[in-house]
Amino acid sequence: TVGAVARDRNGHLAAATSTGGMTAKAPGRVGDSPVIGAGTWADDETCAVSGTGHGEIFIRYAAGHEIASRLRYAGQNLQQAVHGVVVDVLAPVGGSGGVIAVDRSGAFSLTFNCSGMYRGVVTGDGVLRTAIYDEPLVDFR
Amino acid sequence: DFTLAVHGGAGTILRTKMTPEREAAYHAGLRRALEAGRVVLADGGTAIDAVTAAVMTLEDEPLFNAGRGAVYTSAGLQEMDAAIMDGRDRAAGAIAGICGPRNPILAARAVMEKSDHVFLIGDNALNFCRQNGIAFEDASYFFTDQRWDALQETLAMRRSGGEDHDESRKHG
Repeated sequence: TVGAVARDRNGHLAAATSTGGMTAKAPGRVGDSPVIGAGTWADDETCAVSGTGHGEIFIRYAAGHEIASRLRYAGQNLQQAVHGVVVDVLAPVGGSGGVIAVDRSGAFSLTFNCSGMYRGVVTGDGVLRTAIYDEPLVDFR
Repeated sequence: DFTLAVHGGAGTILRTKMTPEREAAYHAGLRRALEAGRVVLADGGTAIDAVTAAVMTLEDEPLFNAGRGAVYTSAGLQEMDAAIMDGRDRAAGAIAGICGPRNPILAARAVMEKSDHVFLIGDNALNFCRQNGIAFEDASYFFTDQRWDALQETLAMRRSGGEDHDESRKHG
């Protein structure tokens, strides 16, 4: 799976996710990538989310929308909401994977519960930061 | 200011299979996607255009599981899906179960912008893409040795009754 989330200079949010899938999946099987509210979600009032992982679990727990709901109704900040869903909810039921998310303030989270996630982030300083495994982001100018 | 984050999938390849060259290629691929979106945002562009540009770059990259790096089904064919959502008004578009569009995210965006629907699948999704000028590629464009070999290994493992512990195959 690949995905992106963004907050632009006007404070608007967007999310995009493309083509997940496990090797040798059943023909016709659709994962969470194209399911709005599971692998993809964006709402200016809360956050934008793109997920990658065990799609069936991400769908059953409406991962993207659940993160947004924690911001909207539970008063959690982005990192609390993402950690709560990815680590506390999805992982115990076999939902290995991760999400990238950005909220209305521009705060971001790159969180996963497995060995790694190909990930990166850039903000207004223009520094491209990337990582693969459980390691700090590497800066590239 | 602006923020853009990208991912190229979770369940990365095993550390024991990672080489310095391969690791550098993954970082470079991620940086290309970030830069594609950063240029849009730094120029005052919209978040929806930025995520489209970033995901297109990742779809073009065979290293990651997307259009050109799409995994195979057990039938030896590829199926693609994608979704996009605009936080301004919750406009959304998605496609699934198709193979052909060079960039599946553009197909999803076309559904969002040029139809009354949110989700199109199968043959009618393909017809919709053709009617709306989405670029297509032959099946050979989407073939990669890495994905094909992974399919053969996985099918062989299933036949032998073995269990696959490689997260990169489970998550693409």
